[in-house]
Amino acid sequence: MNIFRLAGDLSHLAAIIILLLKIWKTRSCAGISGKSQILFALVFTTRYLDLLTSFISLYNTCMKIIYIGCAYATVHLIYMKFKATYDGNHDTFRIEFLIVPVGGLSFLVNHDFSPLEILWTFSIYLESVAILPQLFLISKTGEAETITTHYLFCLGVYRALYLFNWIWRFYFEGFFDMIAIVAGVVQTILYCDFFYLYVTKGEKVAIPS
Amino acid sequence: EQETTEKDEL
Repeated sequence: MNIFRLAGDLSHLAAIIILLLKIWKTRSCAGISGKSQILFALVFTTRYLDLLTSFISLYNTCMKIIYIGCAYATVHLIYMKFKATYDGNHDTFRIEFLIVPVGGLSFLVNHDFSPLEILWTFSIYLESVAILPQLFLISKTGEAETITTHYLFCLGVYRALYLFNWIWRFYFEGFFDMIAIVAGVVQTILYCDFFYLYVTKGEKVAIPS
Repeated sequence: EQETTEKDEL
């Protein structure tokens, strides 16, 4: 565990909690893509199946349970509790266009052709593109609330910090995982456009149509 | 060829 990795995890946690609190406090999930949240729930579920098979550390186990719990809580708030406020008309990204190719790729390019490993690979690939429905929704409505941009910013920071973590681990531990790194780079690039808007326009992001 | 890595990252 290095400082980039810890900061990345905490930034990820902050993003998840910011989103949950935003929905809870405003009693509304307007502007939030339920589809992205379903994808993230799927990402955590398929990645953390190893909770059942191996123990790494108390930190690791706790964080995994928190991530999974928060992801399902968010999906529940969007599709059940505050369904009336859900922006379904604008949240029209076809997630099968992500899930099917990502599923195929995880069968073709993985470290080991075993069920758990393929599911882990699937989760890594899927996470790298899971934010696309959210960005698509923002581009359709043309704007995002300040708090939503904070959420996206924290998610992007988490990804960028993980890149530094991998550089650190490569130099000091000789560790690298090519699948995670390539997917992580792709994911970080998806946030670059958003980062640019976040910095130049202040927090209230409006994407020119 | 890299072996299956330990999944200590989140």
